[in-house]
Amino acid sequence: MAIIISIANEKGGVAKTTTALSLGAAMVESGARVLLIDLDAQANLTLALGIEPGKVQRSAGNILLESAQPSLVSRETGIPGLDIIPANNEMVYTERYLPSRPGYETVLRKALQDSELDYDFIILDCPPFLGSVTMNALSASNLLLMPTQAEYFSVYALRNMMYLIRRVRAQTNPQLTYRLLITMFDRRNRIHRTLSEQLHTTFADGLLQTVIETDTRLRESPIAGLPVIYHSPKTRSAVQYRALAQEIMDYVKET
Amino acid sequence: MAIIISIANEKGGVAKTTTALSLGAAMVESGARVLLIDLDAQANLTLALGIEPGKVQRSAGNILLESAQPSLVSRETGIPGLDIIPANNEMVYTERYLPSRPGYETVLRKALQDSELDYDFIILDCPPFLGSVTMNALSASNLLLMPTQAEYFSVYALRNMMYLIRRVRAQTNPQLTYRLLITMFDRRNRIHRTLSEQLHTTFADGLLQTVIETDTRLRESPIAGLPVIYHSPKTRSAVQYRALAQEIMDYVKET
Ligand SMILES: Nc1ncnc2c1ncn2[C@@H]1O[C@H](COP(=O)(O)OP(=O)(O)OP(=O)(O)O)[C@@H](O)[C@H]1O
Ligand SMILES: Nc1ncnc2c1ncn2[C@@H]1O[C@H](COP(=O)(O)OP(=O)(O)OP(=O)(O)O)[C@@H](O)[C@H]1O
Ligand SMILES: [Mg+2]
Ligand SMILES: [Mg+2]
Repeated sequence: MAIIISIANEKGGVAKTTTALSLGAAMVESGARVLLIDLDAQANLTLALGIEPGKVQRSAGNILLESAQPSLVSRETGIPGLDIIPANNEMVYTERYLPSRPGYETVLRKALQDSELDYDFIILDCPPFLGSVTMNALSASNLLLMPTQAEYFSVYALRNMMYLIRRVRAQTNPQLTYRLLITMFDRRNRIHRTLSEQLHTTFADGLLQTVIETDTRLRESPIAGLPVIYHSPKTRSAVQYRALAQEIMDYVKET
Repeated sequence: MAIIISIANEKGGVAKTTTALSLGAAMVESGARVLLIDLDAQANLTLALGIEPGKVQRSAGNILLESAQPSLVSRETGIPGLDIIPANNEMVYTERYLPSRPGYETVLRKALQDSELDYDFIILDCPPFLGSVTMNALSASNLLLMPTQAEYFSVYALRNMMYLIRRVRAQTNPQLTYRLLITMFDRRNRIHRTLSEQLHTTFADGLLQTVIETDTRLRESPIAGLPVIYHSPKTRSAVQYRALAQEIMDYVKET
């Protein structure tokens, strides 16, 4: 049975998509089989692999609204061992109509359980909105990975995230665990240093050891349609995302 | 009648909230009366003015779902001439239940028309999601201001935004105009320079002359609960947001 990881945060622009892609690719590089699922109407994860969302016929939306089978919607990427269930901009309708399906909160979990998917990890990229789609992702997951910037609005967003975790554990998924990841970190910036210390104090073990620093290669690699570890294998963020993959794989082995 | 400006973009983290706050404050400084409306469940605009969203009883959500009168929900901020209709995290329910109201797309426009609001400008901060709340904002607006980073995912998001503008113009608001604002710009970054040239070519007059550069004071001012032009009056971004206010006020005078 695959380990399912949601990458979610209500705060926008904290590197959710960048983390889903880079983590998935680094896991594949270490020998794992990984399925990425793009749950965001922006379809940035799909785009970052060189797939044009406007040409995507069957998407994650079909699984959520019409019970399409995941193994029939998934497709290969240019990277062996890394598959994707893409998104298109119909996902915004999914957010609106999904709540009218009975038991809508566990549609994705059920879909991922009965399909013939044969992966070690399934990684879900979520939109910056805590609606029914993100709720589905958390209900289906073993682990919630929350990328966060060391900035004021991002840190404040964690309050709503912790509230959502408590709700999901009480309603649909008592086993849900979480980990925080500091992203886009600039060690020369005083606010980043101060708020990251605050996160260490508040979250202790909940905060991953790995920190992803700012790296302009992460702005370039999506343009080339490649994860950063293939586009710029030696750059700082590629090294850090490989370390993240190792830390996550060790963590899930223990739990 | 007030000029209504939406600050919206599906892409997360492009400085929508920072722009709504800084632009509003700069307009007040030049003598205008301004009402800010926080339409995002994250309630970052509310928080950035030192108001605790958890303690907000009456919010923009009450106007949209229960037809509360805007002038009874608005409140003063610490800045004379700048009022706010705050948000709290109930706004996520607004997104879900608003579509069941008949004629839901123009609820906000009607509310802002019949109330006793006496402002020169009303500025709407939108969530990073193109659902019913953002649709309401655009239906009520004279101008859509789209902050955008000069980065790949941000530029791609403009495709969905232009699609939404065409839809709003066809369905509820033929008068809607738009302007693009480049934010968080780093002139030393090659990707930023290349993509900003591409935006100039693609959008021509649709792109504002003013560019907001990266400025760490914009990370500090929300912590103090003050707009940047009051927190660090001489910093680069304060000067740039004042120039933006002038450019916008000139633009609306002409149209
Ligand atoms: N470590 C980093 N250094 C520099 N740029 C980064 C880094 N991580 C991500 N980026 C860039 O920052 C922007 C935001 O990242 P991304 O789109 O992955 O965030 P997101 O949380 O998925 O956003 P959204 O909320 O819109 O889904 C992108 O343009 C991305 O290329
Ligand atoms: N010009 C700038 N220079 C440096 N930091 C900035 C700048 N503008 C905004 N920021 C910071 O970047 C982050 C994102 O900005 P902001 O929250 O305003 O974006 P947003 O589009 O409203 O995000 P969301 O999509 O979550 O609503 C914030 O931490 C903010 O303080
Ligand atoms: Mg994303
Ligand atoms: Mg915002």
